[in-house]
Amino acid sequence: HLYNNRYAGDKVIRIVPKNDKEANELKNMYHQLQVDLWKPNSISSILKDTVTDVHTSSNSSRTLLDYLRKANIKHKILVNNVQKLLDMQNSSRPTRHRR
Amino acid sequence: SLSRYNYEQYHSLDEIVRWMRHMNKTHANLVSMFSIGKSYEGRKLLVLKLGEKNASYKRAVWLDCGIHAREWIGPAFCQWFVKETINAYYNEPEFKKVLSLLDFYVMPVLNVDGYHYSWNTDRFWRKTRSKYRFNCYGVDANRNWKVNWCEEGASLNPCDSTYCGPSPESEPEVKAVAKFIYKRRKRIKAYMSFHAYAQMLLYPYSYQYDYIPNFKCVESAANKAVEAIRSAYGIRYRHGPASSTLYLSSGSSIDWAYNNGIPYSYAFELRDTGYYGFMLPDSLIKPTCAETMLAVKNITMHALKKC
Repeated sequence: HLYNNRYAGDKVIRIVPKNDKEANELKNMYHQLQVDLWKPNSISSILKDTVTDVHTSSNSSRTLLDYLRKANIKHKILVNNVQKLLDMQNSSRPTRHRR
Repeated sequence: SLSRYNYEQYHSLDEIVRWMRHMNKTHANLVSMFSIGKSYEGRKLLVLKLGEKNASYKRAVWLDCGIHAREWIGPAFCQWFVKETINAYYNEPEFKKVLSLLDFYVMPVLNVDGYHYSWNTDRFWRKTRSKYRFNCYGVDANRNWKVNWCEEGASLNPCDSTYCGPSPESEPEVKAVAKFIYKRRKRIKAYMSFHAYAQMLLYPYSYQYDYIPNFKCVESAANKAVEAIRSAYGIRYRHGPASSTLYLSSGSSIDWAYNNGIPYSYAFELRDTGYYGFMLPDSLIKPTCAETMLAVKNITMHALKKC
């Protein structure tokens, strides 16, 4: 596994807060979970209707997904397992080019 | 073998440097490689100059890739650009003329320390690898330029991904590029920086919502460039001022370049829009680079004309 399998179970989730309340709650959640924010670059840029893409660890994604379901916040899992995707992309290369 | 270098694959920093040396050696009539300084961790900051070597005063275009470490499609494009430009010199008479009139300065990896770290340790690292007084590493190299430094959209917290640094141009990489471009600011007619991901073509300002003085010219060139992108594979790019099209951010390279007299200053946010995000697969390198090449050619031609 690439990167010593550190991304096993990590997810990338897309969330678009539909009002200010959701946006603020999401910002708090991101701060607490210390997510890797892919979009936008900064938590402070998140407002109502901002497309947010977050990369979260396996544990944090469980917490985040639980929260999103309970709060009825629409979300989409863009990448279900980051490690799997990275390894798959590597294995699709010719053997001599694999990392 | 470097003569069969695979441009449809991502490469390590060492491989990119070897490739640059190879291009310098095998296309000496068109390519010259030089260092503009050293990174925080002591790596050379390498630039390729592409253009016919003649004694005349030549205008120039600057391209940099890899400001943010995890945006690997950027360096992949810079390498593609070099390859295509050399091919075009020999196969397209119009482009041969362009290379007699102007030079391209191409910096395939600006944030060399970050790219190396992303390749080997943390795939999603973004910043440089500098460390000052605090416990966290790295500065956002696109918040570190001396233009409304550390205002909106940047952070003074060293642990944040948009940390602006302890001072403007604190990062040796940013300082080196700024010094190089500033010295040649009268010759350089276009500045282009390649990032991912959003499928956007952005121009100043990033730090405020006001329009730039030559908005019509810059907007017109951007409009034609995104049409050129779409003509290749039908991929739609949005375009506009960075502040309103993306979000406010201060200390960015495009604002700095523009404020220092470079009339056409753009940031490309390449593919995709989130399906793969930073993990754009090898199979999409070719179409992404091919469509972006059309846009860059378009902007270059526009920058050579009066507007």
